Amino acid sequence: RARPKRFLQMLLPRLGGQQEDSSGRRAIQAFSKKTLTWRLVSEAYSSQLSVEEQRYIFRLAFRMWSEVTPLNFREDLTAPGTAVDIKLGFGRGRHLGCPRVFDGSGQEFAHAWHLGDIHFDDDEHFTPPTSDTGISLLQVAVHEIGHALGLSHTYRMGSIMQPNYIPQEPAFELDWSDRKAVQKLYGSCEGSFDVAFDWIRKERNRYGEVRVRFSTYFFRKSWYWLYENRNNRTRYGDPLQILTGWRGIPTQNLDAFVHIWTWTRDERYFFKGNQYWRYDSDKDQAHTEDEQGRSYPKLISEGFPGIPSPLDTAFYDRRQQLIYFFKESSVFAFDVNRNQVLNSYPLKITEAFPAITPQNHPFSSIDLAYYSYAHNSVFFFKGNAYWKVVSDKDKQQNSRLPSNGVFPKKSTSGKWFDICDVHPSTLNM
Amino acid sequence: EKLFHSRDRSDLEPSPLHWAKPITNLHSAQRFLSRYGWSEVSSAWGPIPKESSEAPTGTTLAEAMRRFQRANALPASGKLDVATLAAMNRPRCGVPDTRMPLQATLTTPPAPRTPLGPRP
Repeated sequence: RARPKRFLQMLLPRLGGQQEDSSGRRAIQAFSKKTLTWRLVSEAYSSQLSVEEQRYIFRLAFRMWSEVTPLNFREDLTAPGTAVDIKLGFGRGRHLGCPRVFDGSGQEFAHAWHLGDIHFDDDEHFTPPTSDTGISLLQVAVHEIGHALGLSHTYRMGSIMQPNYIPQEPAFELDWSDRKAVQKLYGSCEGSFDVAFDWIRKERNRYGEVRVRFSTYFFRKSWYWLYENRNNRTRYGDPLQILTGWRGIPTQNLDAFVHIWTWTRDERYFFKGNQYWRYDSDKDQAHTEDEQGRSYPKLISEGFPGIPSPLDTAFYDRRQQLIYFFKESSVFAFDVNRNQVLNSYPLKITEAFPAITPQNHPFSSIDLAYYSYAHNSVFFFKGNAYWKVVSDKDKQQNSRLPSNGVFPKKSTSGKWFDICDVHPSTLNM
Repeated sequence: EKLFHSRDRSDLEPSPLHWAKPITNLHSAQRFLSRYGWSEVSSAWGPIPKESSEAPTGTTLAEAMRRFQRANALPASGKLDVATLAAMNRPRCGVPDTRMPLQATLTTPPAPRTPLGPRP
């Protein structure tokens, strides 16, 4: 009974579907919830790949969209079929009660219903991502999911939404324009962060010269992203779990990171609660003990006397050789050479870092203080916004700016793009 | 079984009975243009139109052909030539294409007048 009913529903005007605006143009509708469920229908498996391979490929395809949108996708094997948002299946010719008949091998390889199901023509030779023959099931799935989400075809070079199948490199990804197209429907990724820092790496070139490189990382809850500043996006495939990438430190909800970097010191510390850990960048894991044999983690009160805990955030000022620790509405300036808080501190954050525009300030409980080598500036983050701190270069350009002043807030997602959560079930892909 | 020789079945060939009918003539090209939204004739995102009268004809057909040719970076002759046939026979998604404006553009086209289709 369900198939004829669905067919008739398709023919009837869809309630709450595409609506016309005053000019008669149809507006694209989008899913209204953040977590969408999907299922590969058991009576519609492909005859060409193992079920596990098919499910893995679809899981990866959904995850690729999740990496660039506020949407999460969860495979649902138990709910009633009508409760699953997107159902996928393979068929030949007349299939799955669908009014669109597949044409056999060649030409049409799949189709998708707006906000609905996805069908693949099993007469096509679908292959896994590792194959260089046939039609990549992953690529087709990403394309059809784009339709299900509300995207149309485009002939723009490089877009995954081109109507014709174009063999891509095995490592095809969603480019800037595809991301922005889907974000027009679902918005950009927002959210606060726990920790962010530029991780310094020293390398020697072939002449033996030491070169310094940095990688930008953002942490939130139990996962992290590497942010590629020159590409305006995160590394493909992120986020990853802290547990797998950063050994020996707490696996979630970090408070702060500080890199004390002077001519004689190169020390990296993570903070959580009343404790801190030192990270060994050479061994790529946390130190288990210091040079005197005392074990990590240590108490903040012992390593940084006068600093309260738990902290909101912290950053290291290389020029002054001070660590600024933030807690609620106060900031503490810690002299790393004298190992003590400066006499004039703590201060109100608004006093130490005054607002340039009155009342435009994070005020207290800052989520994150981050010094960016890419932008040569300190940034304060709170919620979905950031405030840039006046730098030496800003001062040179405008001497009237207050030292350590805070510029008006801006949206984080407008400067660091597409730092998106994924569904926890896909974190280990 | 379908014939193959490689362990990974990468050389698997479908039976000729399962091959899609290629687009070889004006009639099938007309249906293609209608099916994928290139003609002014209604191309409901639903069952395949069986009646040839639903396909574009005459100047409508030529204009639809030109639109398709422009979108595919082909000479916009409005005539069914070898290159246009080849473009029509390329593997593709079954969802209708968006309507292209009269001038070719490299920007993402606006929302289609032909609906992608309500959820079945």
